[in-house]
Amino acid sequence: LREALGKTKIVWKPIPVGLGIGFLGLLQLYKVHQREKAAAEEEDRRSAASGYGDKDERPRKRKRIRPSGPWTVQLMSYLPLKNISRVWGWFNELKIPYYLRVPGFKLYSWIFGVNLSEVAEPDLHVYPNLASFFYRTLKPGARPLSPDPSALLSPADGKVLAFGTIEHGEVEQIKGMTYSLEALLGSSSPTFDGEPEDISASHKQVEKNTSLEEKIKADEEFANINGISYTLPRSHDSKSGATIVDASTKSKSSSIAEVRADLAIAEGKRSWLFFSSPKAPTGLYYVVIYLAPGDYHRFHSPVSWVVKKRRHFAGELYSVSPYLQRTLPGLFTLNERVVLLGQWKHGFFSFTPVGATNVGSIVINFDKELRTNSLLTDTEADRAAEEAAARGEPYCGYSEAVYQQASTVLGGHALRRGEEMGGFQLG
Amino acid sequence: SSIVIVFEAPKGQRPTFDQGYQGEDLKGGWQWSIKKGMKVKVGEALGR
Repeated sequence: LREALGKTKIVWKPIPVGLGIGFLGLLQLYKVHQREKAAAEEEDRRSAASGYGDKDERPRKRKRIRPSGPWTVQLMSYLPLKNISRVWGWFNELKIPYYLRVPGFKLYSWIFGVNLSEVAEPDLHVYPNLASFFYRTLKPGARPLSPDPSALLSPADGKVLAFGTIEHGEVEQIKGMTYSLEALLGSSSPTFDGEPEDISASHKQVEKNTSLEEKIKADEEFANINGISYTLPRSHDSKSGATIVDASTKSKSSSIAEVRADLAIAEGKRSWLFFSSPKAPTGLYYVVIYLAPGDYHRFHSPVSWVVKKRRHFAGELYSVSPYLQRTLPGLFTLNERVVLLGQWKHGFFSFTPVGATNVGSIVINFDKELRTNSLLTDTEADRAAEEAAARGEPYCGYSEAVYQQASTVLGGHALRRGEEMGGFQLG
Repeated sequence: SSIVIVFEAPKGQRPTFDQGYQGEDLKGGWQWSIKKGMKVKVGEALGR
């Protein structure tokens, strides 16, 4: 043995990269599992404290979505997509060695068709990892806005998958496959008013029969008198169950001015109230834009509008590739998404970024409270489902927040056309 | 990832016979300027 040990030549070899990545992936999965276990234990304690002593007596957790479809879709529904997405996000945040950054990003750009000449940062070494490169900004002026003031602008770089009118409350995903507007946006979307519950009847009365300027003035007076409801950073609307939040970033004064002007122009043509103008009959329209992996992944406001509510559907994280959109009916109503509801000059306006397995995190610049693809929101959704079950009510499937700002009298967060709203981040 | 925009817009009005209606489509309503499968970039007009 001594002879063998002494005479055997020791050869050092690097561990294969794949093995290293696999090990780190497993380690991350283990950590996620441990966190989930801890969260479940915390939930057990909380439920026990709330009177559900016996585990069997407790309402069951939110059921995982099991969509119908071909075997590939069935198989996919059994994959831990959210965990995969989180591991993918973590992996993409690992620092890439300095000298590998430029060739790595160039290879990525070549594969996915990224135009490097329009990237704001010419030195690719600045991006420490793929996640930061993926969320890159563009040079000023790289995306000129259409000069037509009446145009609906494209919010992102991508491909138009579908567009058209909404008939009988149904949106067509791909020819022959439809889903209801209510399933996509949540219930009662066209009739919301975005106001906290404690608005007085007189204030409502003022709103009904006045011009925009009078309404703004009334809003200002109302805000002065009832400042608490506008200035509290976080409160709860007991009627709708919505959380009232201050938009984290205040609307720019130019945005407020532009939205005000836009609404004032429309005011001459139609009533402020929804679906109430006899002169201009309106319809509901939709457009779906698909962002490929190489596309610029920040999104911008398509029009000047006021965002009043945010609804976060925890959902799942299926891929939203055109193949899956063809094969999985109602894909957008299954996936995690953030529905922003508001108003523009013609009435109702909604903007819905839909997450996918690789780009699980949706960021809204003016909403720092929003957490998507997070264990915390999953737990909150489970809790909400439990509470709804305990009350004997169906779970609505989303958490809601109402945007209020002390300085904004438009009743929400004003966005100018072309203004950056947020984006999609890896994992 | 995908973005779905749902919005309300004018349907347009059919001119009355008094205004010289000759069987044409609705006037002044929402008009798309895109096609299915078309590539678009931030800021391009999708409709007006």
